[in-house]
Amino acid sequence: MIKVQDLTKTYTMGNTQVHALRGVKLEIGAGELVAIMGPSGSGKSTFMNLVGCLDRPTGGEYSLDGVDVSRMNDNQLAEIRNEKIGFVFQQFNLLPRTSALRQVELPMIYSGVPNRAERAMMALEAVGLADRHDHTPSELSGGQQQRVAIARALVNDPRVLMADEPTGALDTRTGEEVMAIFQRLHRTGTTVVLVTHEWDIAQHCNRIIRFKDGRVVSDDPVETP
Amino acid sequence: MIKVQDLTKTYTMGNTQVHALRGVKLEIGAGELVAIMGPSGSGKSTFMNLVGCLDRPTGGEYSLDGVDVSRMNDNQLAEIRNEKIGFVFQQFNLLPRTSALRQVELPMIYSGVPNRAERAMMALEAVGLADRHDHTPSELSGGQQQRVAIARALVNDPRVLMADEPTGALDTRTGEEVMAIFQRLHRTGTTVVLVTHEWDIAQHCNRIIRFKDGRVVSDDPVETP
Ligand SMILES: Nc1ncnc2c1ncn2[C@@H]1O[C@H](COP(=O)(O)OP(=O)(O)OP(=O)(O)O)[C@@H](O)[C@H]1O
Ligand SMILES: Nc1ncnc2c1ncn2[C@@H]1O[C@H](COP(=O)(O)OP(=O)(O)OP(=O)(O)O)[C@@H](O)[C@H]1O
Ligand SMILES: [Mg+2]
Ligand SMILES: [Mg+2]
Repeated sequence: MIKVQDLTKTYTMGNTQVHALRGVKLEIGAGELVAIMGPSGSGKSTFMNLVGCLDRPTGGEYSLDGVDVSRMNDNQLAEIRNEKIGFVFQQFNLLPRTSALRQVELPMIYSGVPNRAERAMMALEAVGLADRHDHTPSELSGGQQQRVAIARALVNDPRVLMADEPTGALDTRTGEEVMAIFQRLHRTGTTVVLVTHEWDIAQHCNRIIRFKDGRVVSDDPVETP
Repeated sequence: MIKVQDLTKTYTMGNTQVHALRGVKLEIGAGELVAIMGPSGSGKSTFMNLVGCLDRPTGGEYSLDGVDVSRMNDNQLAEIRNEKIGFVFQQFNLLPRTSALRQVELPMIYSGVPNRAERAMMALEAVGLADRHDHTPSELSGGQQQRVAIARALVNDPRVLMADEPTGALDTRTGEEVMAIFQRLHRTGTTVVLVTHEWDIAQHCNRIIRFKDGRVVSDDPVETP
């Protein structure tokens, strides 16, 4: 499903260069549930943005579901993203002054899905927020905003769900409820890639890939207890 | 240092009311290191915003360092906030397009402290970000932004440090480094109140206050191992 070879991302600021990813090679098969871990600043979000078709690599190859996306232009990236990927951002990226229901409806407007309001309400119910559907982000707690972002990423039944620290703002029990949703998706064939700092969350996955200084330093299966 | 009695906060949205805090009574003494825990949406950030003098209660009493702040106007609240409190926001609240160094300098401009750039650099060094001092928020990882927000809260030597989930975006090791800073402050007499979802972080504190549905449901000392 996801195949990268020598994936590189260098940010240029004035006359300094930041090597956020230094040649990453890995493959993630359809239906896997993978945890990405590593220290702050090690390149995890950079990797997620490239694989999520939100940004373009400086070098290397990336093919998603057999299609080479490394050299696509912005329109083509946007199309493949809306069609195949659900993305939960580390900072949620909700639209200000927009109700929770509307946030979750938006991806379905782009893809022309019918019964948006009903499906959006079901997604909000799945994350425990049906009674906050009319709240805008400033009227929601941090963890509630995160769950709206999760509902929005799920609502279009994506082939690949990419979640950058989806439980960071959640208490243990709410975090477990979100992981139960991701595991259910994984069992129905969705490929799930999530970044986490929490070992307990990583144990719900079947594989842990660790980043350090822009490189993959380990890639191991999770032993089921 | 912090004394609240029957503290209440009700948000009114159109014709519905959200009772975020339903009469909280507690006292935190000078120099304590307190963890606030509880489920997503239970009222922790609302409590922190009131005690941090960022918002006004709907009802109840609050005195900070012996001064009644419950009925102060916005200017008086801003003054006492800049003088006594360092606040780390759950969503960081950094200024866009502003370098890390400048973010940390800003509180010192308001309070008229000299040698701002030097002191700001030392605060960034303390959180491991001296080499990112010229990066704006969009050029920093999530955990790096969080650490800039921590440096900014510390730089003015506040009497009370209020941190709303200060390690949420950090890996375990970086989170431990931040807790070491908070413990050092606590030992020199700063009162530290932090919200966390992580049990390991709460164990660094000497007291855990738990919230549920807008109320305090438990308030216990941490047994030192
Ligand atoms: N401005 C607002 N208007 C209406 N409701 C609000 C507003 N701000 C917060 N709320 C509601 O008040 C409740 C408490 O919110 P608060 O942010 O204090 O929770 P929290 O304990 O910090 O949660 P989290 O752990 O998810 O950050 C939530 O249910 C939220 O929806
Ligand atoms: N737009 C940018 N310009 C310059 N440097 C950047 C930019 N975005 C990220 N960086 C740098 O690239 C490195 C990797 O950032 P990235 O966001 O991928 O880290 P991360 O592993 O997600 O960290 P965290 O766990 O803190 O979220 C960081 O050191 C960061 O400062
Ligand atoms: Mg990140
Ligand atoms: Mg909160």
